[in-house]
Amino acid sequence: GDAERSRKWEQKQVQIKTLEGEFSVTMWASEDSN
Amino acid sequence: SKNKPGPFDWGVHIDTEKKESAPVTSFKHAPMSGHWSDVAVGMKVEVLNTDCDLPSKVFWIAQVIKIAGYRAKLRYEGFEENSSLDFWCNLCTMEVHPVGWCATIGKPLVPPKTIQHKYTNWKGFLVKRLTGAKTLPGDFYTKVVESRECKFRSGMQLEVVDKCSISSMRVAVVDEVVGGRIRLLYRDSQDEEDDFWCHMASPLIHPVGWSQLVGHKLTATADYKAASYAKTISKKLDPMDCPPDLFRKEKTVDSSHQQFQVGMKLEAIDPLNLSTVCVATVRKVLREGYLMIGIDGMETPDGSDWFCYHQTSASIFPVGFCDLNKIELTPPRNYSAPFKWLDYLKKTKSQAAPVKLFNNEIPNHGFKAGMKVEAVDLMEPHLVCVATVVRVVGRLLRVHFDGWEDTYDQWVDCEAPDLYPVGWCEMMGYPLQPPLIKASPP
Repeated sequence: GDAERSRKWEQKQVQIKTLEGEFSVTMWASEDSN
Repeated sequence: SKNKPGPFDWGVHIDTEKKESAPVTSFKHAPMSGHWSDVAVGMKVEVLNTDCDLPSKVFWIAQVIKIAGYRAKLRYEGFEENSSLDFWCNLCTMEVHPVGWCATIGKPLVPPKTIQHKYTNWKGFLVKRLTGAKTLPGDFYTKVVESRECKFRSGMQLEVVDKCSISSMRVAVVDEVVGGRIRLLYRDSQDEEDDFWCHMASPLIHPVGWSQLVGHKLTATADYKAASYAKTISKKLDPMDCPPDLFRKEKTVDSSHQQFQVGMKLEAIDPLNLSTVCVATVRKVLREGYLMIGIDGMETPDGSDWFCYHQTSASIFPVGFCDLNKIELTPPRNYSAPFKWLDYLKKTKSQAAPVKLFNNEIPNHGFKAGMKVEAVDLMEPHLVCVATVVRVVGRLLRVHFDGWEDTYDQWVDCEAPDLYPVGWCEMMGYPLQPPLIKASPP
C-alpha cells in the first residue's frame, strides 16, 4: 500500500527566520495528491 | 590497536570506491520505498550548523548534492564549489528537517562561520537560493515513523524452517523485532541463543498450521500438531498466534493447467550454498503450489536437505537458464563427464520441468551491477553486511560481500526482503558488518 500512494510536487510558502528577521519564500515539496 | 580502522563510514566507502548505491525505490519492502520520490538531489534542508562557536545548537540550510540509499551528502548553502565541509547524514533521522522547521520552533538560521562574512545581505541571499527550490515535505518524518511499523510482536508464535534440517519446519516464538527483521527462538530448543533471524516478509516463515495445511514436514509435539490442525480448520487462532495476514502472500496457482511433477528436473539456487545454481529435482509436490526441491548429487538419503520453494519462487529456473545467461551451473557431485542437460535427462530418464511453469516476470527493479547495498548474510542471518550487486540477470542479483572472497557471494531475487538500502542499519539501530579488511603482513 505504501508504494501505491500518489504524491505530487506542490508549491508552498515556507517561513524563514534569520538573525535579521523573518520572511517567507515559495518552495516545492511533495504532498499527498488526494 | 593504533592501526585498527575507525568505525565504518558509508559516505567514505562510497566516495572512495566511486560507486553508486541502489535507490530506496528498488527495495519495495523497505521503509519509505513508496515515498522516496519526495527526495531529490538539489533539494534544500535545515541541518545542525557544526561550523559555529555559539554555545547553543543552531541550524543552517544545506543542499543535497548526492544520495546513497537513505543517506545524503550535504553542502551548506553559500559554500558554492567549496566541498571542504561536505558531510553525509541519514535523511530518515531527526537530524534533517524541511526548510521552515527552524522558524516553527522560533530558532533563527545562523550561517557557518567559514562564510559568515561572505555575504552582507543574508535575507536576499536566502530568498534567491530558496525560491523555487525543493525541500522535504512537512510530514516526511511522520511517514518515516509510519513506514517503519511492524505488526509482529514479541511472544507471537509461528512456524519457521528448521535451520539445522531445512526440509522440516519448527515452531518458534518472536523474541525481538528490529526494523521489520524478526529474531525467532525455536520453541523446543533448550538453548536460548538458538535463534533465527529473518525479515517479516521472508518466505521461510508461515502462520501456525501452515505446515499441515500444505503437507510440509513439521517437527513439533503431537499436542501442537493436533491443536494447530484444529485451528486451521476452524480458523480460530490463539491470541499469541501470529495473524495469518501478517505473512507474505504467494501468488495463487492455477491448478487447472499443467503442474510440476515429482522427478522433473530444473535449476535451483542451492539453499545451503547460495553462490551456486545447481541441477535439481522436484522431490515432492505439496499443496498450495509449494514444492520440495532436492539438489542432485547432494541429497542425504532421508531427504533432510530438500528445501521448500514455492513454484512461483524466483530461486528456481528452467533447464538451460544458466547456459542462456552465462551463469556457471553446478553439476551433480561426482558427475564425471562434462555436464550436458540432454545427456543427463536421458541418463536419469527424467524430463525437464516446462518453462511455462516458472515465474518469468521481470520487474523493473532498478538494480544495476556495481550498486552498493546492505545485505543479509543468509548463512548467518543475524548479520547485515556492506555489499555490492555484482551481476544482474533479469530479476536475479549476485550480491558480493565487500572484502570477502567471491565464494561467499549470494544469488538473490531482486525482491528479496534480505536486501536493504544503504543507511538501513543506521536508521534501524541495527549493527552493520563493515567490509572485511585483510590484515597486512607485519
